[in-house]
Amino acid sequence: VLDLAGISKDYRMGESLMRVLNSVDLRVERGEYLAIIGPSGSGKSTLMNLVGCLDRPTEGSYHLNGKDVGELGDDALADIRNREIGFIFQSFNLLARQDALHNVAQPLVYRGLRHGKRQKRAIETLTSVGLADRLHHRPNQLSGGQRQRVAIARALVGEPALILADEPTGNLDSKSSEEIMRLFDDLNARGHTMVIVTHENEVAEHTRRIVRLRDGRIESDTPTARA
Amino acid sequence: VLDLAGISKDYRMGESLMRVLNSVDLRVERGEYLAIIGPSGSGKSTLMNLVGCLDRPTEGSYHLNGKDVGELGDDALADIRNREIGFIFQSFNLLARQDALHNVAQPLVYRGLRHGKRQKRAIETLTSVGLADRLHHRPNQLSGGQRQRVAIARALVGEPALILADEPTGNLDSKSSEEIMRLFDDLNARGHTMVIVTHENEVAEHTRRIVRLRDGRIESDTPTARA
Ligand SMILES: Nc1ncnc2c1ncn2[C@@H]1O[C@H](COP(=O)(O)OP(=O)(O)OP(=O)(O)O)[C@@H](O)[C@H]1O
Ligand SMILES: Nc1ncnc2c1ncn2[C@@H]1O[C@H](COP(=O)(O)OP(=O)(O)OP(=O)(O)O)[C@@H](O)[C@H]1O
Ligand SMILES: [Mg+2]
Ligand SMILES: [Mg+2]
Repeated sequence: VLDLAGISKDYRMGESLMRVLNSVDLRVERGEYLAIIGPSGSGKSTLMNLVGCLDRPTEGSYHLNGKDVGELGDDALADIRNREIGFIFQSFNLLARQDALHNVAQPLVYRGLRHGKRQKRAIETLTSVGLADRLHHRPNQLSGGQRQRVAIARALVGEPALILADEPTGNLDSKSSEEIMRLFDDLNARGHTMVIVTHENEVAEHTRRIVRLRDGRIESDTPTARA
Repeated sequence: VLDLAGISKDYRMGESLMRVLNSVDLRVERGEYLAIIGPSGSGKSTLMNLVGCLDRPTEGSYHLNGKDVGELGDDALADIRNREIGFIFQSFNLLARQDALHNVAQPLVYRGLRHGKRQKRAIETLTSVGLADRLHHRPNQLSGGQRQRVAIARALVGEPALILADEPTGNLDSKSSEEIMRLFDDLNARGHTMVIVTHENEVAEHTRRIVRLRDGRIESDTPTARA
């Protein structure tokens, strides 16, 4: 379902060019459960943004469900993002002036659900991450871990086939973390493809395959004990 | 050095009042090394903001170095914040349009250091958190863990007597995390008072006392094995 070949990404810094991803090859089949690990600055979020169609590579090709993403215009790319992918950002990216309920109901607009159905789905998903009593809080009226859980709920509410989570438990205590991992396990058991960037071993241990990045390259790609 | 007595904090939500801290008593002596732990939403960041003079309690008193903080006007409070306290925010709060070097040199302006000295100190501190080669990157040109380390460097650069860290390693891999904890251990060994909110046991194990919050109250306050 994901086929990245020879993917490189450069950023311009003043006069020079910084290569932050270098010749990355990665194939992920439907229904896989993957962790991406590696040091701070090794390129994990950059890779996730490419996989999530939020950015384009400098070199290489990316096929998503057989479609060559490089051939698609911005509108077609936005369409894929909204329908097929749920993205949990490392820095959450919530709408600051809307409450938790509105933030989580938002993706369902693209799916053509009417208002009552959107509200119901959003409330269910917020309840599943423990925020039933925070529906009407705006992001600046929420704790760090609560904002993180709103970001998680927003990515899951439309039950997208591909879920990309960039450090989804960084601001959570171990109990909230375990609840989120149980949600993810359950989604994967029901056929969703899960790719999770994490710094935490406890999270990586839930997956079946670990891809390790270092300095923009894949250093290793191995099954876990659960495979 | 920190004396909180009967501290409560309420927020208004529409018609009702939410009590998020409830009668908190906390005394911290000079040179202590404390962790504050507890579930997401239990009031840790709210408590840190009160201790850091970024917010005022609804009830109770707070004496910092013998001064009654409740008696001080906003200017005096800002003065204390800038000179005596280094604060690492859970969401970093960096200046978006300035590079890492400028962000870290900023607090030294309040200490009356001239430009050359500020640059030198800022470069040293950024080097100590592993960012010597990222001085001229702005926050949106940095990874999540790199932004976190800029926030850490900014809090440490003026070597303030009191360091308050709200989840300082949430976005860091274990190696970067250990480097930061060694920095903190070293600062405490040199007499700085350290208060660290954390969800990670590995971090709490470096401290000598653990205060546990639950639903806005202190549930327990106990020495660690290192005490
Ligand atoms: N817009 C940009 N311009 C220049 N360099 C950038 C830009 N964005 C990211 N970088 C650099 O690219 C590298 C990889 O960043 P990335 O965010 O992918 O790292 P990461 O593996 O997610 O790190 P972390 O674990 O800290 O989140 C970093 O060294 C960063 O400084
Ligand atoms: N401005 C506000 N208005 C209303 N409620 C608020 C406001 N700010 C915070 N809260 C609520 O206060 C509670 C405590 O928030 P706080 O940020 O202190 O939690 P925390 O312990 O730091 O959590 P985390 O571990 O998730 O960072 C939360 O339940 C939050 O929803
Ligand atoms: Mg990242
Ligand atoms: Mg917090």
